[in-house]
Amino acid sequence: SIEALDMEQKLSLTAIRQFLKSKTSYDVLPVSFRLIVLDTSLLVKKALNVLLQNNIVSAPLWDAKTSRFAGLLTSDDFINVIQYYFSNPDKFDLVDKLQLGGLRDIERAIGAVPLDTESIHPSRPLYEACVMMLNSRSRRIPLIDQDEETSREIVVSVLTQYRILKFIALNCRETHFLKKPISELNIIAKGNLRSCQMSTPVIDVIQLLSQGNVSSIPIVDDDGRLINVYEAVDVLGLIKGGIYNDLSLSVGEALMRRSDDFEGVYTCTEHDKLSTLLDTTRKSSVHRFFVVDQSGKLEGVLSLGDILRYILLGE
Amino acid sequence: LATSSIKHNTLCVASIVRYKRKYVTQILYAPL
Amino acid sequence: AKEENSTVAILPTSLPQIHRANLLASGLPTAASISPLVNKKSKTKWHFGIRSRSYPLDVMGEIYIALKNLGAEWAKPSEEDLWTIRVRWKYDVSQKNNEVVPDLMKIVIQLFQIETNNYLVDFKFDGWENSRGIPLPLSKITDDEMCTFSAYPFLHLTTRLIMELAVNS
Repeated sequence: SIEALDMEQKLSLTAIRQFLKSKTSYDVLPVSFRLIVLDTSLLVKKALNVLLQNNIVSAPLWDAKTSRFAGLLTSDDFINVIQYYFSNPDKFDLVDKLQLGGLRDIERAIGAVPLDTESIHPSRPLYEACVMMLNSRSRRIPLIDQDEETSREIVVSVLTQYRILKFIALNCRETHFLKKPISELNIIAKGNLRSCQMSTPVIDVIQLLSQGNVSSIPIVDDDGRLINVYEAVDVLGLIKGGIYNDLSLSVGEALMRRSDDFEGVYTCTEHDKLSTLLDTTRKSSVHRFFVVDQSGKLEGVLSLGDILRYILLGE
Repeated sequence: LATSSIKHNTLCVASIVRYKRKYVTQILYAPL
Repeated sequence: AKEENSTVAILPTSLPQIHRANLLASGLPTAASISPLVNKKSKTKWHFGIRSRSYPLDVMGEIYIALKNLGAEWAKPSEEDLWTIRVRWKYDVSQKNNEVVPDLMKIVIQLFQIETNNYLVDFKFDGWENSRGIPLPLSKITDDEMCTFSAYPFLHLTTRLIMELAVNS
């Protein structure tokens, strides 16, 4: 019955929150893992090679002069560089020789909102990191400890929304009882969704990403049916391919750069349940869910942040 | 210390460190 | 149990191969010239330390010259062990409210022979001292938690030494 479903949903959320309060961020870390860190004196274009070579889209920065953590390199930084170059095409040399330590200047030059450098100690409750995550623009939370002898910072790891949801899906059997349709949870982003068409210039799509502080822009056809998505991380491929002559491309052409191991865009309908979506997160590296109707028409988007927010604060 | 061949004028060094009961391979990329 | 009536799916037109085929079919002139990014997952090949085929004494000489150029100091090697260098390297960072932070890193550099004409220079972190000779506060936390060790200063100094060796050679 509706009441039973409701009650089950509430009890499951309570149990999952209890679980998140009983664990620490340290518990999410695998027994053995690697962490790639970039020295701030590295050139941006070299750092891009390192990210692509290691199949990662973000990395912590380390400033050897201060021997301290210097924030995170994310796709937002590359979007800033593209926007800066688009506004200053004569500054090719500066962009080509730009070091990671210079990205903050680029941010200021284009008036971009600086990324937060919030971090948390690995021994703090995981619930705290989750709440901090909700307010983080970078959608990542670095785990920072201190070297016991020298009090210097240690970047232990970086938590992402995906890793947290996957940890919940793997360890909380209560996720199977989240059976209410997502249409009833009021968590789908609908209404004035920023979207574009296949022929839209990629630079306009990048502006949409930046202005909307979103990490993806759906691509629809003339009938509003979803046909693809341009993601912030696709910008790395654009730069790698030599952005300087690709900014005139349409977003459809820019997507030709996507490597063949791209898993595809996940869709769902508003009849789906969180139990199913979390199960999908457990099995696949999903970035978000686009909500479509029976005919494939775009209705809304459900980001990992929306799901995490509901789990922490919903109902 | 573990090192990898210098590529694109970028040096990559690493060391495996025990962090409490887990093992982190800390990898640093720096310009040559 | 299999999730009943799930409608989660992967959008077929978003798969790179299908997207490419659709775009080429639409006859866009530039589409054919844009190749997908080959995300070659070139597995990083790791080595211990750095290898050398030079004559052992030459290798040691190069290392001493590099250390000298970088301002590091070293203990006088003992006669019986010419192939180990005990280095002390000042790594000063602007510390907050002049807390006593150790600023002298100790590294042991040792030459190993792998096989004839094939040597390995190994770098090992060997703790901290501070240049003002103030004794370090004893580690106040249990041994298990002791391992909050940041490798980055060690990694940074070794990259500088490797660069110096690479540039000199």
